[in-house]
Amino acid sequence: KLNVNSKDEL
Amino acid sequence: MNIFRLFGDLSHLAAIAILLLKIWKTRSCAGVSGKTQLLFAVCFITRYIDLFLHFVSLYNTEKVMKLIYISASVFTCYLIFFKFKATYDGNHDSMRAEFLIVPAAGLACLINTKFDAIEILWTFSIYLEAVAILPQLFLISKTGEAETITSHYLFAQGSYRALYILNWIYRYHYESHVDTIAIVAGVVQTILYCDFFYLYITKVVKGQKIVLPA
Repeated sequence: KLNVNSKDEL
Repeated sequence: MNIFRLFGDLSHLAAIAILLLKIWKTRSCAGVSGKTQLLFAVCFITRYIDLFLHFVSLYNTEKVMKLIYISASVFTCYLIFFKFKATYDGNHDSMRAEFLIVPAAGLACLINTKFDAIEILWTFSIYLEAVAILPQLFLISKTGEAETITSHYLFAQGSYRALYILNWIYRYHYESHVDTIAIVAGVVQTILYCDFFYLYITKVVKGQKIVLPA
């Protein structure tokens, strides 16, 4: 499963 | 972290630094859209709201970068609307920012990953960032030209999200990481710069100034 939008980007 | 995201963030930092230097050195914000800078400040504050909600020790570069983005963009707005207000070209900076903020807020409530406050704010920030440069591009089309230093600012600002697209391709392929909302908004954002990128590469690189209509 694609891990969606982990907020690890600026 | 991959090379594309690293250079993307560096390009973003460079854009912010170039603009600050231009305003500070020339003591003028002529040719700079105050509305775009306000929209960017709103983007950073709504996206990094977690910095305010629970204090985080500045233990990693990401937190420091977030604080740099927020403080630099607020300081830029201060320079434009207060310190060098006399040089602010309000007549040409006439695109209605509400026409960008309201649809971004509405869309963030309709299309999001999770319907909770932080997620909606983050989504709003992503959508708003995609169109935040429009008042600046509008101002340049009204004045018919852009100072060379402002062109460099725009090139760095546009390159940052273009590099992020490469980062997302990389992460999809190697980390099977996908964030559809950020990707779609990032592609729209980068497309808005295409016309400018063409002018920048065909003119500014040769030492000419950008004059519109091209």
